[in-house]
Amino acid sequence: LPLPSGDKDNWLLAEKYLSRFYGLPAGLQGRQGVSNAFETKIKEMQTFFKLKVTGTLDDNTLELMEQARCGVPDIGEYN
Amino acid sequence: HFPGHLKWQNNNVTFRILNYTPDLQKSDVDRAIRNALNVWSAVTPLIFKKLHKGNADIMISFGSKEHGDYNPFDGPNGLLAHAYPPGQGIGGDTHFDDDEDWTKDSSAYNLFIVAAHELGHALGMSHSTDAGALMYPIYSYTTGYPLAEDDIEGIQALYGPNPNQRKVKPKPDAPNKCDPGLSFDAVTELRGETIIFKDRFYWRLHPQMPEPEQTLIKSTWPSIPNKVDAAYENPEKDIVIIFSGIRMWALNGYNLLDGYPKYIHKLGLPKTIKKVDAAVYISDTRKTLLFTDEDYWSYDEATGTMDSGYPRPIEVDFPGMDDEVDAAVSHYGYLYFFHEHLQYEYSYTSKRVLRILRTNSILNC
Repeated sequence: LPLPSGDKDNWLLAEKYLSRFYGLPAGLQGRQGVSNAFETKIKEMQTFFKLKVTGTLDDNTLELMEQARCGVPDIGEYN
Repeated sequence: HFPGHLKWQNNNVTFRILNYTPDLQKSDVDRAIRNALNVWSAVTPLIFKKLHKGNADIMISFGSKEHGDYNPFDGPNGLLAHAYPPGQGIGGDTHFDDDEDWTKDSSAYNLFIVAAHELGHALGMSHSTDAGALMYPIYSYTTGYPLAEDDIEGIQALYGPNPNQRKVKPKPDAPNKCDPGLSFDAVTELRGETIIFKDRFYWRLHPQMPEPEQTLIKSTWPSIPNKVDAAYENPEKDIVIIFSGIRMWALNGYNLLDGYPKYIHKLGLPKTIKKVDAAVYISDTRKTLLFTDEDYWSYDEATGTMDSGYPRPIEVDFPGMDDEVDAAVSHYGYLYFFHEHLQYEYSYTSKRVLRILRTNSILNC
């Protein structure tokens, strides 16, 4: 089913966040459902910020993604 | 650290400020950058020399969106700045997003704080998972000495200590919720959530969030001190009162109410009382109990006055309790008194301790 637009924005934000700061490979995500890579990277981010590791884009995780921050990645090399 | 523990091979590091943000005086930017570098030179042998032309190790500039390194900024908020680890060329270079409002205070993004963080990267530090560390990736405005123990340990692992190190007082690391010796500063309810204050942090427990969330007090309430002594919720007035020293603040939800802080003596406490250890609202009697040292007081919320006949000794009216209380909260009709690493589940009606648990069992430890 097509995502409601609010979800879609959140989804795009999360995808961009994870690719910028956690090395999520670009372009791999299908729009329907969670790919393994997406889930793995969300778990990495939740572990880093000591959030509950759910592997899903829960409210807490999304709220943190929206906070002002430094542009250097949290994990992985900075090329 | 970055993979490969990238660092400058020479302790004399040069920097150059290529351009300036229109948000601040040139001298303010110079000072902010110099103070940010001094944060790191104070605890390492590093010496920073300013160049006014040519290529420096650390080239500092302000730019917006795509600004020359194919690593674009994103307009206001979001990404604030970035920096590159030590190395030739772009290595060490530090860029600030000029779509942000840069300030010298807490009214917008404080340039000194962001610069100190980014220059940490330029010296070889990567991000910390400690919410109280300068190298934590999320911006928060803090006052006082900016480095935490975690930051100092990290930079000295790369460069060693400053041989002439002036005594610095680093911020303690964030408390570990499962430390068996953990004690609390204050506990209160807040619209169905439980807020637990410890040092500069608070944990937020939400019924649907089994994992407590740790946050800096000042990132939510910049004007409240870094240390909270006591807190209680009056659900009927929908306010939470937070005590620190001889002052108290009022929250409605997460918002600070105008007209605060007020002195705790406005409640009717004598001037000799300098600190409230714990506070809890008893909904049956509409009284708030305030604990100070070995005594407690009873404040009538309806009349706004302290009941006569107080203080009374805690030990006398709460049999089974230690004589001092760090924090108190009311849950499901029971009182929970916290003292050091233990918490006492107390029945206010039958006047006795029902169970003794570890303080941090409330944090799923």
